[in-house]
Amino acid sequence: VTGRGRIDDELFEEFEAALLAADVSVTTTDKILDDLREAVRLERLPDAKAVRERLRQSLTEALGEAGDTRLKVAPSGPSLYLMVGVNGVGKTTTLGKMAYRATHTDGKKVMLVAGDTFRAAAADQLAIWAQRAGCDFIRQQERSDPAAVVFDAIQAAKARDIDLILVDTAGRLHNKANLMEELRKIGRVCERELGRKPDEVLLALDATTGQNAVRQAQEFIGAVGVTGIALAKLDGTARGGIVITLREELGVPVKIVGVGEQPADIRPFVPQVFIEALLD
Amino acid sequence: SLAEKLQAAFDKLRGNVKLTEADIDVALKEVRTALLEADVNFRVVKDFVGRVKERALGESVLEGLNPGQQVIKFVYDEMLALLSGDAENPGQASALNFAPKPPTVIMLCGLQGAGKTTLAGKLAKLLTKQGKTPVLVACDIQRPAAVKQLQIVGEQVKTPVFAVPGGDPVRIARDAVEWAEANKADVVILDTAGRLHIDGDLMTQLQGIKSATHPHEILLVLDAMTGQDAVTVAKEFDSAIDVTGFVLTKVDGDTRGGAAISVRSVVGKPIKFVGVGEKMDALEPFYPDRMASRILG
Ligand SMILES: Nc1nc2c(ncn2[C@@H]2O[C@H](COP(=O)(O)OP(=O)(O)OP(=O)(O)O)[C@@H](O)[C@H]2O)c(=O)[nH]1
Ligand SMILES: Nc1nc2c(ncn2[C@@H]2O[C@H](COP(=O)(O)OP(=O)(O)OP(=O)(O)O)[C@@H](O)[C@H]2O)c(=O)[nH]1
Ligand SMILES: [Mg+2]
Ligand SMILES: [Mg+2]
Repeated sequence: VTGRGRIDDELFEEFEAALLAADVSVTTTDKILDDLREAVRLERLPDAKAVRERLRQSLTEALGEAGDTRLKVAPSGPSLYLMVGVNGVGKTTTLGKMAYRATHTDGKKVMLVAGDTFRAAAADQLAIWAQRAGCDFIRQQERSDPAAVVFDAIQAAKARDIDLILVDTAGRLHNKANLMEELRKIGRVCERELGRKPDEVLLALDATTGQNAVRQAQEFIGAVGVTGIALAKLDGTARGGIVITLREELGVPVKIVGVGEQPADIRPFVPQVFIEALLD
Repeated sequence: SLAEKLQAAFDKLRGNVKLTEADIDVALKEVRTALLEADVNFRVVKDFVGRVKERALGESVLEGLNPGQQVIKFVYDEMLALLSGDAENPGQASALNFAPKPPTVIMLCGLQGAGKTTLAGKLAKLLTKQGKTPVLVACDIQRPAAVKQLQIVGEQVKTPVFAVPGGDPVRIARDAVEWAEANKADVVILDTAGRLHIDGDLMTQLQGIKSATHPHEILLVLDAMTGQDAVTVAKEFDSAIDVTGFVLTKVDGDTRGGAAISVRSVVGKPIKFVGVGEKMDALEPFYPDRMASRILG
């Protein structure tokens, strides 16, 4: 008895429970554990401690290369990040935190764009974040066409020498065809006015979301392309394990993590830290 | 769908009169996967599958059904019983509790972004239609523009909004009830700030709002796309403030909604309504049979 634990069915049941509880999908969990059993055999892992370490390693690898988590910066002119996602997941708050950090820490000239022209007090909410960040802010009347707001914002950004345009959009369920079409239109306007695709299209995801995150990602990727995930509310008890599935099956990396409601509550995504918390 | 998967699994067993334990185990593995993919909590799935197995063991295959259909029927029946709480009249479960003497106080609570403020407006509209005179209360004074959001919602549903700039949520709630009594508003709808169940200070604040207003309804508002965490959230809120029911929101999405089973079975309180859109009329009573069919895909 080494005190490091036996490798047996009970150990693998413990792993399975941890992964499922973290919202890792059944398919991904089965695949990870099958690969792990194979690794135990091929690598002659000696005890539970070694298997646990191997699991940690394979999960971290599944989340992608270190470079994947960096936010892209345009070679010249303003960079544009488009924030998209379903209702209430944390788009506006995440964008506000990003504006705050880019302005205060990175010394950039930032413009926040109120692309949500639908929901009650959406622009007012973003306006408060622009005040906190001390950055530029563009809004139009409620019910105006969001694509028109984005068009005007890009012209203004070029005129005002803005480094970073952060575009907020209305929450929309991915199964609503008319709303996804509206998003496509916003994407087309960005592309036309920038002369290239947005530098980042961030899909905001609530860490408490279960398997539906896969459906969300599929539809948003199809509509406007997704370059990264902003995983919000990771300060709760949900572990957000579905992002492992999203990386493995759809190739989308997590780029930012939200850990609270204050301006400073934002972190770059670090796979090791994420997997550590997941397996705890 | 699960029904199709079970059909396929059982196709080779046609003509059997009794379900053997081996047959049942094959079927239950499919059921387990389907429920996990529908976001039912994995411990709840374990108990659920165990109960279905007990029912299925030793039962003869019903006339006209093959074993796959038989198992589906057991699963559906078990799920329906769970979601309706074996209520004599399932429709009864979604009725709101009103105070014997007005005003009735309804407190909405839940995680950030679940849909509380939107629900507050929907409830006000529904109650107005039922001949009541509700008032909306802005107890969220921390989220940027939260009060303004509720005020706009109030305008949309022609309901007064009680708000105190820079106030304290517990005092606002208490003062709102006094205002309602003085102004003959017979329902007080308290919209509270989204909070984490692990935030000690904010959970204490919620308990403070409860003690100050003695709500007749305490509704935990839960996003239908919530995954495994639903059980933890529901248990923590329930143990802190003893909820009277749940409202599942964003059911107009395509999430299977397994969180409904998880919270109903672990906390044992009824799901009263479902939110089915962003507009103020997008509120429906909870129908257990519709939810069961949806979860089973
Ligand atoms: N605890 C916690 N709360 C968060 C986090 N990010 C956002 N929130 C809260 O979640 C709620 C919803 O955030 P919003 O930024 O309004 O979400 P949204 O996606 O813009 O919502 P819609 O525009 O209505 O679709 C707010 O109460 C935020 O303060 C986070 O990382 N942690
Ligand atoms: N499609 C759909 N959207 C909904 C539903 N209920 C709420 N929403 C949307 O979800 C988002 C969040 O709703 P809110 O009412 O602001 O949520 P909240 O719980 O008050 O958020 P916090 O106060 O920040 O905790 C908004 O975009 C709403 O329009 C629903 O049933 N269906
Ligand atoms: Mg928003
Ligand atoms: Mg709210």
